[in-house]
Amino acid sequence: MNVFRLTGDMTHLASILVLLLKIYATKSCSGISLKTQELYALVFLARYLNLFTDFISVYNTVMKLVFIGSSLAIVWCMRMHKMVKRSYDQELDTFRHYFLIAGCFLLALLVNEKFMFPEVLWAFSIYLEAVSTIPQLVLLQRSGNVDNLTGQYVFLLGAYRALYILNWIYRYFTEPHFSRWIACVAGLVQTALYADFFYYYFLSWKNNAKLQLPS
Amino acid sequence: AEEAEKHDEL
Repeated sequence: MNVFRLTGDMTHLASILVLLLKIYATKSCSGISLKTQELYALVFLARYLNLFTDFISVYNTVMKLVFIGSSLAIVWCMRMHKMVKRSYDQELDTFRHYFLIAGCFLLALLVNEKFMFPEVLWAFSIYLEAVSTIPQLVLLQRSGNVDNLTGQYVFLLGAYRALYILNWIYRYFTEPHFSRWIACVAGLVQTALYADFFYYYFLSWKNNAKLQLPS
Repeated sequence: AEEAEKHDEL
């Protein structure tokens, strides 16, 4: 464990807490893409299959349970909770995410570290996470103005993977046989997708103005 | 056999 990865995990946890705060405090999920939440739930389920088979550390197990539990709770809330689901931007959240799932699974069958079921699913979860934010970014562009908590949620979600890239660079130089090129390349794509969001987020912070994404 | 890369990251 290194400082980049720990801050990355804490940033990821913070993004989930901000999202839970927004949904719980405002009883609204306006501006949040249900499709991105469903993709993230799938990412965690596919990636953490080894939850009960490989014990790595208490921290690792606890965080996996938190990520799986919170992502399923958010999807449940947005689909079932009568107050919350009323505020869901159904007509704006129309990105066909099933294509993302199919494409990532096909890619995982072709490009993986070992052609074994757990490894293919792991690669699938890495590729899917890289593109899972697309429905959310599309929704933000369509919905124009973004409330603060939603903006902070998306910012933290993007920042965590950028910190993971620093972690991979650090591990590459400090560990002899470290090679996570699948996660690195996917992580770079994932972070690059946030580039324009980061730019407008920075502008809104610098000018102390409302976060506006050009539609 | 080469141990499958243990995925120790979240």
